Amino acid sequence: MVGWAIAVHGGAGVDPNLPHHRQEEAKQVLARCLNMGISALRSSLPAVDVVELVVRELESDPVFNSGRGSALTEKGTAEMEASIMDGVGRRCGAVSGVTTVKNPISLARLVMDKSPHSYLAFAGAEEFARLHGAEVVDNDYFITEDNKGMLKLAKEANTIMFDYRIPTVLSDTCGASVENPLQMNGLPISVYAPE
Amino acid sequence: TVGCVVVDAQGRCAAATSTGGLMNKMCGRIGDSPLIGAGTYACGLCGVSCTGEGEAIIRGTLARDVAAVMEYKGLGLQAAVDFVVKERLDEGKAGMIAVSRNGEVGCGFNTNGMFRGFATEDGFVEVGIW
Repeated sequence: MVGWAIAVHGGAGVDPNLPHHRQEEAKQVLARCLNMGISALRSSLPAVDVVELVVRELESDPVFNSGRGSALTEKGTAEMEASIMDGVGRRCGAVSGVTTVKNPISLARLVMDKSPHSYLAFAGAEEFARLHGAEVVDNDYFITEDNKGMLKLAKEANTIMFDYRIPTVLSDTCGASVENPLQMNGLPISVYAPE
Repeated sequence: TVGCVVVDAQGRCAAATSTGGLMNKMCGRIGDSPLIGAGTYACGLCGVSCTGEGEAIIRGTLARDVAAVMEYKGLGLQAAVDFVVKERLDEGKAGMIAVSRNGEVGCGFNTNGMFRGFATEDGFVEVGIW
C-alpha cells in the first residue's frame, strides 16, 4: 500500500499580465477540483475514475481551455479533444473533433470501456456519443465572450495562440497608448508593454 | 488544456487530458492531448498529462518518454520529468504533471507559468501558477 497522490493542471503558458483577480479565480478552480479528487481518493475510488471525475469538473468550468471555455477554431466554433489512460493494463481511450459532447473526457472513457477501439474522431465520435447516451449540448454552450474576444485578437495578430489568457481590457495592463506595429511571438508588442 | 494524474492507495496510476486546442486553429487540427504517449500516458510506473505547444509534444512523445526514462534509465519521477522537459522539447514550449506508483507528484515546464495543483496523502497540498 502506498499513499495516494493527485496533480491537476489548467494549461502552460500564462499571460505575464494576467490580472490578479484572474489568477485568484484560476487558483480557486484548481483548489476546488483538487479537493474533489482528494475526497474521491479518500473514498477509495480507483485512479481512473478520479481522473475522469476531476477533468469533468475542469471541463465544466469556463476558466480553462477545455469543454466550456474552449479555445475557438478559425471559424469561431469549439472543436474539442480528450484522452484517458488507465495504468492498470494500459487501457486507453481518446476522442477528437467533438463539437456537441458536454464532457469530452467521459466520451474518451466510453471509447476505452465500450468500444473495440482506442480513438474515435469527428462524426464517428459524435455518433458513438449518441449511441451511448453521452450528454450533448449546442456548440454555443462551449463559447464564451472572453474567447470570442481572444479569437478576434488572434485574427488581428494573424496568429495561432497557445493556452494563453490575454487580458480582455488591454488598456489597464499595457501602458502603450499609440498602437505599435511591432510584433513579438506573433502578438502586438503592446501586450508586453509593461515588461 | 486541462489534465489530471492520480495514483490511488493501491498504487494504480491513471491520466486524463482535455482541451479546446489552439485559439484560431484550423478546423480538423488535432493536437497532443488526445494522442496516447504524447499528451497523455499511464502505466504501472506513472501517470503523465502534458500541455503547451501540441506539435512539439507530439514530436517528443513527451508523456511516454517520462515513463521510458524511469524504466530504462532508472530515474526517479521528478528527475524523469526534468530530463524530458529539458532534452525532448527542442525549441518547443510545454509543461506536464506526473505521479508515480510510489505516491510522488512531479511537475515541469519551460513556459513562464503553468496553472497547477498537487496533493499527497501525507498532507502536502500546493496550488501555483508561476
